[in-house]
Amino acid sequence: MNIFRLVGDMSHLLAIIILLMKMWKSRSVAGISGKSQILFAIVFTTRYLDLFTSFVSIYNTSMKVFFIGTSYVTVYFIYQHFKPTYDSNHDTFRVEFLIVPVGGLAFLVNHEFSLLEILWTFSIYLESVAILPQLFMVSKTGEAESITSHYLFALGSYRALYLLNWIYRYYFEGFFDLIAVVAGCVQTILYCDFFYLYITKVLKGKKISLPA
Amino acid sequence: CNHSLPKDEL
Repeated sequence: MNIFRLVGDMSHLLAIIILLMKMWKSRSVAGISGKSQILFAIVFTTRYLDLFTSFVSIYNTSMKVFFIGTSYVTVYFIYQHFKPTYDSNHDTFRVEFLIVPVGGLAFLVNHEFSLLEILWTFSIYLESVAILPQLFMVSKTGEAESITSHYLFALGSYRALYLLNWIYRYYFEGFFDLIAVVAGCVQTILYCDFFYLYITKVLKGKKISLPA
Repeated sequence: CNHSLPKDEL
């Protein structure tokens, strides 16, 4: 464990807590893409299957349980509990255009042709594009609540910090995982436009208003 | 590159 990965995991944890608090306090899921949240639930489910077969640390296990649990709670909030406030007209990204190519790529490009490894690879590839429905929804509605912007900033920062973690691990531990690094770069690059808007607008008290 | 299971990263 290093500081980059720890801060990254905390940033990821913060993003999920911000999202749940926004939903619970405002009793609304307005502006939140249910499709992205479904993709995140798939990402965690396919990535943490080794939860039951291997033990790395208390931290590792508890974070995996938390991420899986909260991802399903979030999907439940959107499609059941706060369904009336779900803006399905603006959440129209065709996720099958993400899942099918990512599934095919995981099948072809992986470290080892075993079920667990292919599912892990699928999860890594899927996570890199899972935010697209949310970013698409923000561009369609033309704006995002500031709390949603904070959620996205924390979520985007987590993988950017993981990139620093991989640089650190490469130099100090000789650890290198090309699949995770490439997907992490794609994932972080997708946030760049949002990061720019967040830093130039939200931090100055303005709301994000993308050209619709 | 070493990338064995279990993955120690989240």
